[in-house]
Amino acid sequence: AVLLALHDRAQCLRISDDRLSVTGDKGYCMVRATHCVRRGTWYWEATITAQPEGAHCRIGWGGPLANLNAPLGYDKFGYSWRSRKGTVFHEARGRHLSPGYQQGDVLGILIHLPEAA
Amino acid sequence: WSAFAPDFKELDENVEYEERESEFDLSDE
Amino acid sequence: ELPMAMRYRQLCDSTRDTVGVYRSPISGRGLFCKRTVEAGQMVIEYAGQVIRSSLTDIRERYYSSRGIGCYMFRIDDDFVVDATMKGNAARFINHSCNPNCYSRVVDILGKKHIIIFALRKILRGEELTYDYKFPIEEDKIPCTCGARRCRKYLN
Repeated sequence: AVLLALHDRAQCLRISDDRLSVTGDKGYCMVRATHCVRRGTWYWEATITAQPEGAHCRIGWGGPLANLNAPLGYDKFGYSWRSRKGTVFHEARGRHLSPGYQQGDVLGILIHLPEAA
Repeated sequence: WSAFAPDFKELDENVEYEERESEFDLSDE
Repeated sequence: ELPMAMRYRQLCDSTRDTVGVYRSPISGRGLFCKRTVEAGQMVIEYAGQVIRSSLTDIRERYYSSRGIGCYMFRIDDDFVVDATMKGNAARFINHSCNPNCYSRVVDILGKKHIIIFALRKILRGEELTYDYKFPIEEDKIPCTCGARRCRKYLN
């Protein structure tokens, strides 16, 4: 099963025992999943089951070199979709994609990679 | 002085900085 | 020998009449003593905004694009004190600040503070920073000591 990685994360983040939720209170930083893809077209879904007051997140695809102490999409190694205002980010540039998403929404995240890795 | 930034604020001790959600974005939307 | 927390509490109000800032022809500005300080005494805290270290280069770029001199001091691998927009006179102490003073990160009631201590007795009127070692701060002097934790620049 795809889970949140225990060690591939910013040191100020805490992963829950079931490894499906992450909490942090030192500003925006990142945790990667336990599985990665290298070529072909891949798709995964996330359901927002809870959203504490004022909590926001950025979800998407991040490469091994993405800076863990910054939000996903801050550098050129990540693409993210933000819950606040539904903005998508890459290299710290935001572009409007959709209205914001919140608790109860199901997000689909797809990536196309070249076949020849 | 040039040494003091515009609207420099004198502090007696450290203050924690509350990071904004858009802190790392090139321009906040 | 008071415990650190008590000495720190006294520091906040004693700093103002201990440390003054003067305009120095060499490095623009430096600190001097307004009253005699005993060896080992707390002189001033390097006060400022405590930010995550991953924010430093973004802020440095921001300040230099606005021509604002950037003053930061690293607490540990995770946090830096940014004294550029909010801080105190200690920001003019370059990271060496010897031979009269030395800097220490002190944990007081669970919070880390960068405190400048007097290395020896410093007389009234004497400067606190080693002012004449470095020319104007703008041009950095590369450090070739090769030490693991070297900060690459002498000033």
